[in-house]
Amino acid sequence: SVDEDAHDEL
Amino acid sequence: MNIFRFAGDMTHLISILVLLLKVYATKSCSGISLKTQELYGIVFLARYLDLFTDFISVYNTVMKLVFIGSSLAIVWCMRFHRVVKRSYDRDVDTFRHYFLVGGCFLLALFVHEKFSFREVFWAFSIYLEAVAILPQLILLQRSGNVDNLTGQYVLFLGAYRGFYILNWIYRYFTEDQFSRWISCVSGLVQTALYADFFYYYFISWKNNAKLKLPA
Repeated sequence: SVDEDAHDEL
Repeated sequence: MNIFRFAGDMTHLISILVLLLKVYATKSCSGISLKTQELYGIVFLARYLDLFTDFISVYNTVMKLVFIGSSLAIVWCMRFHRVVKRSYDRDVDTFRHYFLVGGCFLLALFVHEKFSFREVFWAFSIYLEAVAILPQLILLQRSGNVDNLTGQYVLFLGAYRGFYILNWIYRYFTEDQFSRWISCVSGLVQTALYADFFYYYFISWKNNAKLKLPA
């Protein structure tokens, strides 16, 4: 699950 | 995902493959700073704490595992591999990198997006990555001549964050609530640190000469 502030960049 | 970020990730991956090639093909780590490799290991471990809790995509998870695995493998090789560790020159790799770790962690305690365990460690990893190349650049200046693979490793490693800067500009103009100022400012500092290396690399490429950094 991806919470809203997950960092999507490596 | 946009083309700039993908190009950045691929450039980063290439830099790691070039480093692995150098160490495994030549069984030597001459010209490589163990301290920079250790800093990168800390960067990835601190940044990817959410590796098992937040699933973004297969690509994201695989790349995180590759970055963590490769940085720890290089550190292991330079410290413990029977043949490789002999070529590690401790006397030129003298940067006191623990100050960088302490300083970046202190900064992250004060400057972060949210005061949570994960966000403080994420900001710490961003700040640390910006300065992680310093021991490597200092070592190259000390050791004078730079072998091709090491030069290409540093070149790609520096270029990848440059692509990320284009990615942030693109996202700023295409996404309404996009604000990654911690990454942007650190990414600009990180890329700026490579400026003189890029200059001397370009000069050596133009003159088709061996890359030499002035002491």
